[in-house]
Amino acid sequence: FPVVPEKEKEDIQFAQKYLENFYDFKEEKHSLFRAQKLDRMADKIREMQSFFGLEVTGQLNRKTLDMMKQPRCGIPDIRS
Amino acid sequence: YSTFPHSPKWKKEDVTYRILNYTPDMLQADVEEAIARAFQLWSSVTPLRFTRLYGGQADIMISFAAGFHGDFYSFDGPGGTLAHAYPPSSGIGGDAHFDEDENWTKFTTHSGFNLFLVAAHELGHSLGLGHSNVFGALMYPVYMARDTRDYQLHQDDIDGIQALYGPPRESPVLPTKAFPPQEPTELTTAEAPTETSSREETTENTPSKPPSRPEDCDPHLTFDAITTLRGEILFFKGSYVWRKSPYFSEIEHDTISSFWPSLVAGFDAAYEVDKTDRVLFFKDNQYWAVSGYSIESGFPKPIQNLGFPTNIRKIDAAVHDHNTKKTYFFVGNKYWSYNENTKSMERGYPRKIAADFHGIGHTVDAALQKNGYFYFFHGSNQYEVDIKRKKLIRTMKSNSWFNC
Repeated sequence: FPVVPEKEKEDIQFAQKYLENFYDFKEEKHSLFRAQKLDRMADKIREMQSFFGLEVTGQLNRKTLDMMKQPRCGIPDIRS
Repeated sequence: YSTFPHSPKWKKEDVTYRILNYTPDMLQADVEEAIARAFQLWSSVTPLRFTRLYGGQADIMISFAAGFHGDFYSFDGPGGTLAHAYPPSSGIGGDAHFDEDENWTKFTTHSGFNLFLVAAHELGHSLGLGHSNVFGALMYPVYMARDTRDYQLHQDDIDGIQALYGPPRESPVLPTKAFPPQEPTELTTAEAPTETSSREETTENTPSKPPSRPEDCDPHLTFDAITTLRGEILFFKGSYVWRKSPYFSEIEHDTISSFWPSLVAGFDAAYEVDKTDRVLFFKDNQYWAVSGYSIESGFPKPIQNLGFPTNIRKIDAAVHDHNTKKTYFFVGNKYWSYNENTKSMERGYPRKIAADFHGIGHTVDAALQKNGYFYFFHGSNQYEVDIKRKKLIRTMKSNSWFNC
């Protein structure tokens, strides 16, 4: 279904937290370019999609977000 | 499977554990039983032996806590993260923490988390395993409610833990059936085996393993039941499910229990009423209604509720016609027509299948409606029938949907 803009922002924040917790995503505090952050986030989304056997698009689509919202173990899925 | 960086593991076979506190959600005895069973899963496939301590420092300290609880990984309230555990080492190494904000239970329900399943997963970490991306493995990071009565480790989990500790020294210690049935759910069929609650000796009989899943392109592949479900097509055989999605070209393989843990395997028939987002499963003289993962309360119900005479003890196949809102039930060489609007069997049935569906002169194992056609499956063949004219168009192999 179409996503309400505020909901979208919320979803991105949720996804960012998830990727920080479980996929070693580090937000570079001093990165000036929003696009850079989204790029790096897309990489991490791809990693997560590949781990769960989802279609690897790098996009925060519905299936990817649904998987992120599943109850789960607190240990990261990948470690640097 | 995966391990932690540098593959830390216990350098001894005798590992101790201690339960520091309990969740108010469960009886203390049930918490202890769930954790003991979880340890037994791993001891049955490795040389490891686990001894419980009642005081002092144990290798694996087990506790329940909410929110911030003294390490750098605070819990997050209900849902989300359920628990975590540390890889083998001194100090906090091996310890397992469970989020007290979750609803812990000894059953498999859709409203709580089964402590045995989550504990078994976390103890995998306590012994050195990381997460696995194999769907259905215990070390898969996402919680999946499943039937735990005869729970067995996935081969991927066994491969992982034996890569760290090797196989058990003597023949595997089989889990005793000493525990009372853990899941007296009302959803079990009358034939469900009843477990004794008295302590039994370990027997040599290994629990019977379900037959392995036939290959997708096995020319002799037959199906018990087939249904659509939210745009996908699910093919059932025994406990196995082949899933064809309009979004992915690959066929996904699952088991019935990974979607509906409390349903028995081996359906007779299944059909979807898409307008109500409802799928009905039939086995023997009972049927269940599900919507996605959730099983509607009040089921199973006897098939007589749908209007079948009492002499009908099971059905062969069912298919719902989305256009006419009629559902056809196939039994032997006859079929019934059920009106989903009036919730009643139509008059004048049963009728002979061959009389109305030209070219279909045999029983129907499974049935499907797709793209304006009915597909009647019989053995390893399927018959495409034009719904309006009820005329046979062509015959194909039953597994032609699998891109063979």
